[in-house]
Amino acid sequence: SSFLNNIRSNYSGARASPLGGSSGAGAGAGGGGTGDSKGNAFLVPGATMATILMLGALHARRLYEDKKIEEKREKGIELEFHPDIKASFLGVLPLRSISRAWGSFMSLEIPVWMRPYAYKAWARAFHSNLEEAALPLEEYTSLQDFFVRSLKEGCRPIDPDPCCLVSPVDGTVLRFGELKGNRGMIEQVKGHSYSVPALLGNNSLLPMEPEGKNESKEEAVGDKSDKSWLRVSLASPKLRENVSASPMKGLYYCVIYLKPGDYHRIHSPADWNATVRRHFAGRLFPVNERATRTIRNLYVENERVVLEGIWKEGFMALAAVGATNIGSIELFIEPELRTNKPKKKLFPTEPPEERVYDPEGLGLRLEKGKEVAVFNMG
Amino acid sequence: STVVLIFQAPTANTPEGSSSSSDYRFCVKQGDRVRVGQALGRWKEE
Repeated sequence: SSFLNNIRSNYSGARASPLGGSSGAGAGAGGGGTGDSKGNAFLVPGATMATILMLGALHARRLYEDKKIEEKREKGIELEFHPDIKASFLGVLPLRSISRAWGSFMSLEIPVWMRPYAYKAWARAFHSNLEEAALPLEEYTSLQDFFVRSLKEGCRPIDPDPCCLVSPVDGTVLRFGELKGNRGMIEQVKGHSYSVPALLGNNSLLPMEPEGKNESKEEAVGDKSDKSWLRVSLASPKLRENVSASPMKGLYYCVIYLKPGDYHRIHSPADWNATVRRHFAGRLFPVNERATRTIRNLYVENERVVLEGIWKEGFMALAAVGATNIGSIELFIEPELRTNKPKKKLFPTEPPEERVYDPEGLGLRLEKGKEVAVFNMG
Repeated sequence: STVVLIFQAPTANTPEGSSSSSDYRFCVKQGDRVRVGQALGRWKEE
């Protein structure tokens, strides 16, 4: 409407100008001024409209593509890894700095009267359940504060069965299974896998056994036509799989994706002792469904914190992988840990920063269902 | 954000390819929505 008002006022101004100008010099100056203001008046709304149209077109295209993908999924067709140019472009963006700037912006205090509107809008956009929030909306000072909100007592009952492992987060199960048949590889998406030792770190306590020991049996278990585990990227030596050993029998994995509207605190999946913490200062690629199909070694490249330890059944590791704008992972058992800090090198290759908890004892005790960490914006 | 959980769980010493009730079994499916505290998998104590 402002665009139309501008056109209307300019049009009427242009018509009024020759009538209003009585002196020759004044009329000349006025005429020239009218021409300039007309150009300026059209420039901003025109550019805005063009931008809105372009964004609308891109959004419509994306919705169309997503719909096609959804149709494929309904037909039972598994989506394959397919790198694209847009994903490559993300690699050159300063996503860590962008995320820190985003975190600072989201930490700005919102006026009290505006808070319920802001958080309700967020909840509507990202499908969050506001009824579960522990505090009244007015008490969350910023969107960051709201994003890491805790929940009301009893909202997340912990399964009491001693013979079960519970979900550490709210989210969507992307992948799960046993590592044995995959030689220490987890399929990111059909056609591309990443190495678990690369995810956890070379010093990982992951129980391994010599590769040749049960080779014939492994070949029989695996599907010979599915060679996706072979196609791991060789771009970086740190990502190569360890070919001399494979994980022991009875090692399982579960990958859970948290959407922006999900509850973002991480709880302990069992009673266990965390013995080591590793912080990998990596990239901050998005980790949504599209990114998993287009970016190689997503979880191995991204900023993450890995907790390793022992539970009653053996080894346990929990890797909290950051994403664009959510690169700040806070550990309640180690509040001084800071992730997504500014780096001096553009392409750093430094090893992960490691800390051993209680080297003389059994590590730090984590109780099933208790809060362990939180994903912060920034 | 994403969480990757890797863990050892009970497996029975049965012939390759067969499974036992004491084996760890996931009780979720790919694409399922899970919540904190919900069981991901179970096994039976022998």
